Amino acid sequence: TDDLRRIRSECEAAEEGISYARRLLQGRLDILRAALDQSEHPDAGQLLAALPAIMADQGHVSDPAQARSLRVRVPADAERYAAVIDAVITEDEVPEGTDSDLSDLERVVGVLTQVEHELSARRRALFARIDGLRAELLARYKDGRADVRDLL
Amino acid sequence: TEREVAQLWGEYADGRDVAVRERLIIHYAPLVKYVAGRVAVGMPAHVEHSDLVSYGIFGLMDAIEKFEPGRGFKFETYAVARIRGAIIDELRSVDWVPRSVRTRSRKVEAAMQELESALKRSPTEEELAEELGWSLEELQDTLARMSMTSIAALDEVLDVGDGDRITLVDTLQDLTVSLPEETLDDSETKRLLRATLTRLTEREQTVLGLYYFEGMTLAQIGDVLGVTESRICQIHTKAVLSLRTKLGE
Ligand SMILES: Nc1nc2c(ncn2[C@@H]2O[C@@H]3COP(=O)(O)O[C@H]4[C@@H](O)[C@H](n5cnc6c(=O)[nH]c(N)nc65)O[C@@H]4COP(=O)(O)O[C@H]3[C@H]2O)c(=O)[nH]1
Ligand SMILES: Nc1nc2c(ncn2[C@@H]2O[C@@H]3COP(=O)(O)O[C@H]4[C@@H](O)[C@H](n5cnc6c(=O)[nH]c(N)nc65)O[C@@H]4COP(=O)(O)O[C@H]3[C@H]2O)c(=O)[nH]1
Repeated sequence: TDDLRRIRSECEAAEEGISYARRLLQGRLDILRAALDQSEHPDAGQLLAALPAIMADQGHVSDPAQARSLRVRVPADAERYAAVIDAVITEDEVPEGTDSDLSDLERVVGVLTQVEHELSARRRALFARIDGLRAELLARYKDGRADVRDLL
Repeated sequence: TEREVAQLWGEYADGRDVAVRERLIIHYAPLVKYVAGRVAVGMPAHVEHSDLVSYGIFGLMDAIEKFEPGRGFKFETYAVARIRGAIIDELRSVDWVPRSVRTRSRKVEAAMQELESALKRSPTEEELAEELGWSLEELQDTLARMSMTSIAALDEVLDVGDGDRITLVDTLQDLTVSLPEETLDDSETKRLLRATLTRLTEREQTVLGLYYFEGMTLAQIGDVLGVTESRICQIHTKAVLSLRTKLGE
């Protein structure tokens, strides 16, 4: 059982890094899409006012029974993902309004959307693994092979 | 773009220009998405997610204002703490816990402390209900409404005397993510927390252990113990209260 917990903790540490990078990337992507929508006269002030709406999750559902204990911090390996994403964005995000900038913005949005899908796929794979390990642990707690006492 | 961000900070340090500040806010806004998404977990349904995001953006603006570049700290680390703090402070000021639950929860906590010092152990639910003059159902209903599964509910500061601000939620969650080998170099707070946990009832230890050590949801814990989720929610709330009372001694 200790091995099971160790593997699960390692997967969770990796998942924490991926989920952090994914959420930052989603935020970045949604801001760039909003900037594209304002293509005639993109304006930082207008974007700023729209930030709460852009950053919020659509259709957010919070069910306390499905809540799990979560850390809210910058994960240890956050830098690794930041470097990958930075390599994609080669110039300034808030467009100055000329056509050449706009097509470049569309290119960046296209590439970032792809990176976001890849991150989400890796995250889903990690969830499957973590939830599988947790289901096995859950079964051991139910039949007494695992006990909270050995954690305390 | 790392270089451009450093340049923005340089420009902002020079002139505190509003246009530069706006671009810093737009650049770091995704941090608010991350923090607001996680603080929202476990919150009662009536708390609007978009409000948490708005509070978070104020926290980000405050972090940009106060951050001192060049001192060797990562802005993201500082900003995430300030965004989370701003959301929780703002929730408290708008009374996110309904007043009726707040007054009843204060009575439960006071009765808990009273009985704890009289009995020298955690009271049972029956003893707690009797002290309050409530029925057992009334007590369980209040415990369920006090839902302590969200970070905001547990962001209570623990004064353990070593100076820095430690919250119950940080301490409990520290227990979750650390790998078994890492627990050797526990801080005093963690050691105290572990010693206190072993003084709770067996069922409370199980619920806290499965929630914070094993990262399970209340629904999964209900499955292990063969009881409903709302019952687990009540046991979890009473266990956290009991822990808080003991740690406050
Ligand atoms: N409660 C909960 N449900 C979750 C979570 N992660 C994934 N899901 C669920 O699983 C679906 C697929 O997620 P995905 O593969 O990451 O695929 C996602 C992801 O690639 C992307 N996405 C999700 N949120 C955002 C966002 O805020 N901005 C951007 N730009 N993309 C997003 O869009 C895809 C579809 O998203 P949805 O329609 O929301 O559909 C999501 C959602 O219903 C989670 O942490 N909590
Ligand atoms: N083992 C396991 N862990 C899981 C699973 N789903 C989510 N998690 C983890 O649990 C955290 C909280 O999930 P949530 O309560 O659904 O809360 C989520 C959810 O409300 C929202 N969210 C994130 N991605 C999506 C999405 O694609 N669609 C929707 N609709 N909401 C999302 O943002 C919140 C925070 O997301 P994160 O920071 O990524 O943090 C997530 C993620 O680290 C799962 O199936 N198995």
